[in-house]
Amino acid sequence: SVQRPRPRVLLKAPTLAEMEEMTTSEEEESP
Amino acid sequence: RQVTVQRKEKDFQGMLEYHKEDEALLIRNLVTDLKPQMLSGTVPCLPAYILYMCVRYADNTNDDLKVHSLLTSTINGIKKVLKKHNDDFEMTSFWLSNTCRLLHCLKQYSGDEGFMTQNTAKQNEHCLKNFDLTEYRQVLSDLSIQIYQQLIKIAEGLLQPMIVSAMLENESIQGLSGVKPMGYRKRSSSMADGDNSYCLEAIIRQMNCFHTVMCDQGLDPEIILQVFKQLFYMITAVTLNNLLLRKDVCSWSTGMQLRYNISQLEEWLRGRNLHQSGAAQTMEPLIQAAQLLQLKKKTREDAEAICSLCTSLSTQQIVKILNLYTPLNEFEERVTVSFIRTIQAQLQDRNDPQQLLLDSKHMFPVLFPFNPSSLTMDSIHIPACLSLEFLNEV
Repeated sequence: SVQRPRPRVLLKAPTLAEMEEMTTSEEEESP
Repeated sequence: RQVTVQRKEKDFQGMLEYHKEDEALLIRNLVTDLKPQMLSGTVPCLPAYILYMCVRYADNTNDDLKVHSLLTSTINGIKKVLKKHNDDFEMTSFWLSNTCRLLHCLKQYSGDEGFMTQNTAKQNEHCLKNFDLTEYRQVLSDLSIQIYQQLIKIAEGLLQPMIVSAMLENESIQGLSGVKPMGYRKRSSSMADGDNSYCLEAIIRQMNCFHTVMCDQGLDPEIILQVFKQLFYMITAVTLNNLLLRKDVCSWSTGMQLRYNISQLEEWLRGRNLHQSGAAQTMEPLIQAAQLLQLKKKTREDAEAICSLCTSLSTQQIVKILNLYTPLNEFEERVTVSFIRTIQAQLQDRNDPQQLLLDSKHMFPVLFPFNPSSLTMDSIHIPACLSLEFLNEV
C-alpha cells in the first residue's frame, strides 16, 4: 500500500498590498 | 539559443543550502542587481529555479521563518527592480517570466496531485516536504498580474506614437497618393510630419522585437498570446478612434491602404504562430471600417450590404463614418442624407453601445495557466557570473 505523506503546514502570507505597506513603513523608518 | 544544462553528480538532490545572513546578498545578486543579458545562453528562468531550490532547502529543514523571509525578500526585490525599470520592456518581461516560473514551481512541487500529473519520478522527489505555500502562490499570482500590466503599458507606450501615421497616413500602396480626397491631396497631418512619421514596417519591427525578447526569456506561450491580443486591440482602438474623428482619412483610398495594412498585420501573426491568440479578431471593427470606406454607398442594396457586413461596428460608428466620408474626386458623390437614414432605419433594432469611441485603455483579463517544466532541479547549473558561490548544492 502507498504511504500517504503527512499534510503540509499552511504558511500564512501577507497580501501583496500588505507587503507593500510593510516595505513602505520600513523605508520610512530607515533614514 | 544554447541552453547550459549540465548533468550534476548523482547526490545533488536539487536543493541549495544558504545561511540566513546571506539572504540579502542572494536577493541582491539574483534579483535587484541582475542584468538579464548576463544570463544569455543559460536555461530560461534560471533565477526562478535557483530561488525554488533555496525555498526547498528552507522547507526541507522545516524552517518556516526562513521560507517566509526568502519569499518576502524575493517578492520585494522583484517589485524594487520593476519600479526602477518601469520603462524597460526587456527587464519587465524577464521578471514576468521568472515570477510566473517560480509560481509554476511552487505548484509543480507543492505535492498537490493536481499539479503533478506531468512530473517524472525524479521531479516528484523534489516536492516540498513540510509547508503548504498556497498563500504565497496567491501573492506571486497577484504580482504576475502587476508585472503583466507594466509590460503592456511599456509596449503600448512604444507603439502608440506609431499607430496613426503607420495605419492611416502612410501610403505604401503605389499610386494611391494620386487618389487622395479632394482638398486633402497635399495635406499631411501634424503627426505625419518629420520625425513623427512611421510606416507599418516600424510597428512590425517593434512587435518582432517584443516577441523575440519574450520567447528568449522563456515567457509562457499563453502569456505571449495574451500580450499580442492586448496590443492588437490597442492598435485597433487608436486607429478606429482617429478614423471616427478625422474627415481627411475617411476616404476610399485610406480604406484600401488600411485594409492592406491590416492584412500585413494578420500575415505577421501567422508568421509568428500567434494567429490563435484572438489578436486578429480584435481587429474586426477596423476591418469592417476599412471595407465600409470601400463599399458603394448609394442604393438600398448597398445599404443592406453595409448593414449585413458591419456587425462589429455600432450604428453610431457606421453613421459617423458615412457622414465623414469624403469623395475622391468630382465624379464621386457624397453619401446622401437619405442613404444614411436608410442605414439607420435598418439598424434601429440593434442594441448597440452608446459610446462612439473604443476604450483604448481597456485591458483584457489575463490568465496564467499552469505550465510545468520538464527540467529537473538537479540538472541546473549556476553560472559563476551570478556570484552565488555561497550557495551549496545539497
